[in-house]
Amino acid sequence: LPILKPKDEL
Amino acid sequence: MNIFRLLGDLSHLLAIIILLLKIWRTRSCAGVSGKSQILFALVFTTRYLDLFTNFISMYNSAMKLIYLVCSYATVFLMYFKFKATYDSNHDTFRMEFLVVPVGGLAFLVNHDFTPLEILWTFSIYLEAVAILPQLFMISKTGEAETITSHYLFALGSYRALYIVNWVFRFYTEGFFDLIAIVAGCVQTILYCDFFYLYITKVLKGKQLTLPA
Repeated sequence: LPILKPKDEL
Repeated sequence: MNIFRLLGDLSHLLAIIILLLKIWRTRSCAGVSGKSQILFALVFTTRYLDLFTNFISMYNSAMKLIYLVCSYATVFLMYFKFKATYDSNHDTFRMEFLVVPVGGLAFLVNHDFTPLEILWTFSIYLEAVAILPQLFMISKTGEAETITSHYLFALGSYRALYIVNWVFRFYTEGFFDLIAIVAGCVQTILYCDFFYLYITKVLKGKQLTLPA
């Protein structure tokens, strides 16, 4: 699974 | 931020506002599934807890707040202010049939086993199926008011635009979030049948009725 990023989508 | 994302967000906002205005202006929530609206309020609540933990942009925070306030306002209008007009006899989908499996799945398949991340994942999975009580209600009554179908069309467009946004982001930034993408595609597929009816009926000026 991809690396965790801040959720910039709504 | 790209144009598809922005149009998707605006389409989502439009859907929420269409529904609120419809209920407010007609003083009635007939034909609207309160179950779907409760599920959407739950989706926003569990997803936007990061309002308190990380700041992305003014746009991001403002939209989150607007979605939250509007979804709670819709639930309030349906279950309190205009409760007498709520069509609960036709809104019989059992919410626990969605919330329980979705909760289990969020525990099993997530990016990181932390409370916020599990809640975020839960909200993504739940959003994918939250419209089912509304679609179920329409299939039970066999029809939807034109304004309700505009609401659903705006909501479905938001999902479709988000898919285009992900394709765009994948090619331009190499960004992808598998959980969001799979759930988003499932959600969009649920609208396909409705899109077909919307284009063949509502856009030709007829009311949305299901074939017998």
